[in-house]
Amino acid sequence: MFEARLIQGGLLKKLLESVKELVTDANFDCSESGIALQAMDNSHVALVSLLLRSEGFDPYRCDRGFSLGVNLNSLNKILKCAGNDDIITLRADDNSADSLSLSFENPNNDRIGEYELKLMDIDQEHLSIPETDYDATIIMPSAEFQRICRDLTVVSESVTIDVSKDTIKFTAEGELGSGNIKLKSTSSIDKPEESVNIELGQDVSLQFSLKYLMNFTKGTPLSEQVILCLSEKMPLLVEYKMDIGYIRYYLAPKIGD
Amino acid sequence: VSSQKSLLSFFGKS
Repeated sequence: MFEARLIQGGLLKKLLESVKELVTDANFDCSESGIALQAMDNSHVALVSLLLRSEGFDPYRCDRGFSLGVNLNSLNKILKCAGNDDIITLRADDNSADSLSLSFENPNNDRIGEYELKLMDIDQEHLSIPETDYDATIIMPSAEFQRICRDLTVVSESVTIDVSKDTIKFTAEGELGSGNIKLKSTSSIDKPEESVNIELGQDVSLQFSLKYLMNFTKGTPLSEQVILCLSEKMPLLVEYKMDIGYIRYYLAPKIGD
Repeated sequence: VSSQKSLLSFFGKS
């Protein structure tokens, strides 16, 4: 028996919006500790990994671990039927369940919507992601990161990210010309969510596809801050933390031959 | 010229 009731149902709606562009089908792996999902995009260039901890639900019940195979587009369509302030409850009987029940209660508890989503068998490759000490970790406003990706898309399909002592620089070069945006590390005691924090072990310079980064920024509504972790010749980690867990995106770099 | 790498060349299957 699996049951998870999320008071802030709107969070689940935002989460689905932030993964559906990248991944079509995925397993929600449910266990005592919470709900996890890991899936790569079709081209094996990007990966999304999300975790919703059991403590974030009220109540949360999961007798034993199992996977719910979901078409994310279909789930997203059903979640659009929930109000932003609704309480969302997910239910499935056991591992052989062929559907996921969803109920949407409004805040006054006088309107309850009930839906069933057919589940599917998904044979998914699971990657083991090593613990990494990154060369550079940047915490910055998520809206700023979104704007930079959007702006540089005008110029090129790729962006080079250079991190040095107190600066992160995003550079794009294309047929029409070039552009770059430099952000200096700042510390705003009054508004820490607006500051740019750079932790640097050694300088890093890496190139990434902007198309994927634009997809990752669908996570912007989930958190005011985004965390970028970079190491030379390693995939980039883009993380949005939530009270209840996180969503992490990994992107393989472009490397010169 | 740089080419897009696959994640599979960094992360192993578990």
